[in-house]
Amino acid sequence: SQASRGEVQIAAGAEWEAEAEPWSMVKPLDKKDRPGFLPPLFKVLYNGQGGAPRQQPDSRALRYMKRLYKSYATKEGIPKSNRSPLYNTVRLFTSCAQHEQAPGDQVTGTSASVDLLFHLDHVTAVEHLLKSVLLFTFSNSISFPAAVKCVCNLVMKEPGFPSRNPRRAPSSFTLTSQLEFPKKYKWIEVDVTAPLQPLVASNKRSVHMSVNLTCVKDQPQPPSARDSPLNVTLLVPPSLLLYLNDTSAQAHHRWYSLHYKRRPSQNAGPKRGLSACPQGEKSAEGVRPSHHRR
Amino acid sequence: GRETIGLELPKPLVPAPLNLSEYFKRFLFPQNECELHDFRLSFSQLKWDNWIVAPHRYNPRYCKGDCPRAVGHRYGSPVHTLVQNIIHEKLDSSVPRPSCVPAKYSPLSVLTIEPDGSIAYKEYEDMIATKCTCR
Repeated sequence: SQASRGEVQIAAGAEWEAEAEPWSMVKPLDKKDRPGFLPPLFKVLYNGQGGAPRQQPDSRALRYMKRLYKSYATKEGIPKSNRSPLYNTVRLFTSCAQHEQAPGDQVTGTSASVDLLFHLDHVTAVEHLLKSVLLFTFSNSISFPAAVKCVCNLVMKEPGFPSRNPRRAPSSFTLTSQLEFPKKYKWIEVDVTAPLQPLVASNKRSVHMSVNLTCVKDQPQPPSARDSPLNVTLLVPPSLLLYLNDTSAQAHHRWYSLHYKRRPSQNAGPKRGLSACPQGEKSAEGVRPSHHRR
Repeated sequence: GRETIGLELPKPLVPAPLNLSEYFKRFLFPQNECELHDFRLSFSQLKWDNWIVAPHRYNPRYCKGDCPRAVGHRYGSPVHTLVQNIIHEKLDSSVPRPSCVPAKYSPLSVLTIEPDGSIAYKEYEDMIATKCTCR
């Protein structure tokens, strides 16, 4: 009936309003909203803590992220437009438990394979994975030639599964380029999006893998016996870097502002002047202007 | 001042030179007009620098000042603002005058340390006021 449909619309409107109200977080979060859902600033306003005590991050990882921040934002924190508009979040995780499985092999230049466990508790349900990278750092004692080719052997495991028989066949990745940083540490990124995508999408809270790296000089003629492979020693176990798109209302959606000059929240914003009113009236009253002259 | 008028010869009433900008300033646009102000803070003042690594300085800016009576579309204000002003002045002063509030914002990039020691680069919407309006 007409009345019930009206009620339904009002209810729907109220429901939408509640959902759309990002500030309605003052109410206690229900289970599905992981703590990470609240941007840190609101978390402080909400529970009044000046930031709960935190584990100190790995200094090399912090140095890498500070460098990433400088390339993505100005000193005042204004995002630069020089990066892909698709992601608005980058998270770096250091492995919380790793132990060497098999020692490295100087002859083949293979680094020791390490067992890595990453806890992804702070990846929230609204953060969608776009790209994932293992970040290897080397000490400056290694003088890489101009081009180097590394092969990364990666075995994904079920967390908590005995390391003797990993659940999945080993998958190896060939790295063909090296990222040169003018710092004393060299960083090498290995794209591991493919094996990680299903885990992050299914909200897995931890990722367990073992990895080793073999690097040889990248030269046109096949390496001869005399070419000793590079002696690669992993300074620290690799970090895991996730490039995500945070789809929550508080996150900045650059691709949205690129396409639409005005975001929904700004529709209530200032009209350019009287010229905007007739447009507003038409859309507001939904009357056809042809036979309603103002 | 009655006697002073008596003493002096009546001067010809010549209007003072019309200073338009003075007139506008005095009658149409109040002295402390609604506009954007800076407020630079560092997260160490809030004792948040143990988890917000960057930026070191943050200027959220804010809007402050009186809204002129004839607001018109100078502030991008809807006609409702003028109506509210008239109600306040002519009908019921308990209805507040229009307020000076932000109309547009820009995002902010932050680098934070999560409780488990992982590091996050995030961009948040609407963290810096960039334009004011009267509403």
